[in-house]
Amino acid sequence: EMDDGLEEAFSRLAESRTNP
Amino acid sequence: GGVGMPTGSYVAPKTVWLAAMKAKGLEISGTFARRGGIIQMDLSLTNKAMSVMTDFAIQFNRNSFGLSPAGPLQVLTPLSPNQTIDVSLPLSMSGPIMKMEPLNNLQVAVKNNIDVFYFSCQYPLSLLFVEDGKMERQVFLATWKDIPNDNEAQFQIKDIHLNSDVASNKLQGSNIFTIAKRTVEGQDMLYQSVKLTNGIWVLAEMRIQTGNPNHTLSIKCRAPEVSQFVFQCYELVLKS
Repeated sequence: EMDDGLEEAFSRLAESRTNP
Repeated sequence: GGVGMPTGSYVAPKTVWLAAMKAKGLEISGTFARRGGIIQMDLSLTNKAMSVMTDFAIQFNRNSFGLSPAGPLQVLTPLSPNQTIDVSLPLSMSGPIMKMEPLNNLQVAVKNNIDVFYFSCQYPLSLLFVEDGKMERQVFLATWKDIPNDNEAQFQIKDIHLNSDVASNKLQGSNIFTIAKRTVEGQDMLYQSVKLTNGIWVLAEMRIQTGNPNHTLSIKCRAPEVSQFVFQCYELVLKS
């Protein structure tokens, strides 16, 4: 579950960088 | 390298560091290599004088990362006129430190039986990229957030025709590690980390768009003066 959280966090980071 | 070659970081071709006309006939060309954590200065010494050269020794001036010879310069036989010998000098990072301009500049003194000669050369920062530079994913996310935006530098890596997996593998050979990859709106975003021998961490985001040979590299580091030198290494490795 913790790893799922990390996966999600990287997705959010990539999203935020593409659409700031 | 081909099949069976030891793997290691990118090694640039040797270039002439000391011209014979400036050193009473001694020509020195060289490059730097990191192989499995061992750092070396690879030198070719050529005698372009009329007499034999002996009694070689080498010394470094203090430099930004404490690079210093880990042993003597091993030239075991006299160097005859027109003879070239290749020597590998093992290096350590435990020498005295003084910030150089540019940061990766190294001032070297070489002596032989004729005189002492001085030259400067620059090492690729990848010489200092350690093998355990893969940051924990959680630590990466926290550190990326923690480093202020003012410390972020952006660069264009132009004319690279590699997809993100090939680029990632190539970079890993020089201890630039991919921690995560995401695809957003047709762009692959690679999150990467690098650790220098002095413990400085460098975090990077590389954007690769399908069909676009120009990649965007964003670098975040608490010591932002190293960023442009890390960018240089990306270019060298990806274009090699």
